[in-house]
Amino acid sequence: PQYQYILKLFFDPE
Amino acid sequence: MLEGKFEEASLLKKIVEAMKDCVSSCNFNCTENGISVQAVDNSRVLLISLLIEKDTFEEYRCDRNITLGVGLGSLSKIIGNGANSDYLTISADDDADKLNIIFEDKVKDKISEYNLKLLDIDADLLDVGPMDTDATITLPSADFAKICKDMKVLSESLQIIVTKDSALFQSVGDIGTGNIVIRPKTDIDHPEESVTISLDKPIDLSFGSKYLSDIIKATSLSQKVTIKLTDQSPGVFEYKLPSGYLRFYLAPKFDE
Repeated sequence: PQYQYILKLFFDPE
Repeated sequence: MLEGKFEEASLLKKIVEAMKDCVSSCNFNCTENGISVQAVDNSRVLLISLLIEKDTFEEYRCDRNITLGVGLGSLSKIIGNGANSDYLTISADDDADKLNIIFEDKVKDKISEYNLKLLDIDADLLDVGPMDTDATITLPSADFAKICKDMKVLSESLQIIVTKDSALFQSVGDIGTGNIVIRPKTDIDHPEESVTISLDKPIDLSFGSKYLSDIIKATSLSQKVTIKLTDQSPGVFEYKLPSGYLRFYLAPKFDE
């Protein structure tokens, strides 16, 4: 199955 | 004091229509260079970045940086009252609690004035810096909208696979599968129909169809859309304004 990344993982790694 | 006059109300109408189903409210950040917005949808998957540069306006002044918290549904209702061809002027005093909206009919001697109550929006911003791009596709925005709509009937995901000479849009669902391939094409007589693909690295990414449905609401803003894709990174979908842009950053899906 596929899961959805959220943007925070890419733009705000802290 | 902020004052911005649009040559045609239709431009702001299209911008608001493209944004209001993703985000219910957002801050309009006004500076001497123009107006910008960054807003993220409730599920934190889709980010909107809007820049309306000063040159977009017939007349523009902003004496001091101000932030206007706007409910997009409410703004949409009010600007829906003006005709597309009207002049539309938005203005606000420094520290204002309302946005003044004036329509001027270009033929009749008619001026309509509205006030929109502003909101206090506490939004946390994401640090979206310049991104590397592995593949860039530019195609007619209407074609991209149709691809997204057609593929959505099959699956809640749309897979985009880009190779040197083609972009493949693929959906695999319970009822069946769909594939649409586009290739680069130069149309000298109708440049807006051209398709370009530039590639540094092959791409295979999946995106949620429901978010793509929101993105393609911007189709009327520009005849072309530019899609920038990078391996395991958000896709960027850009609709150019006469001076500025409306960009969507969409987080990809990943396999277990």
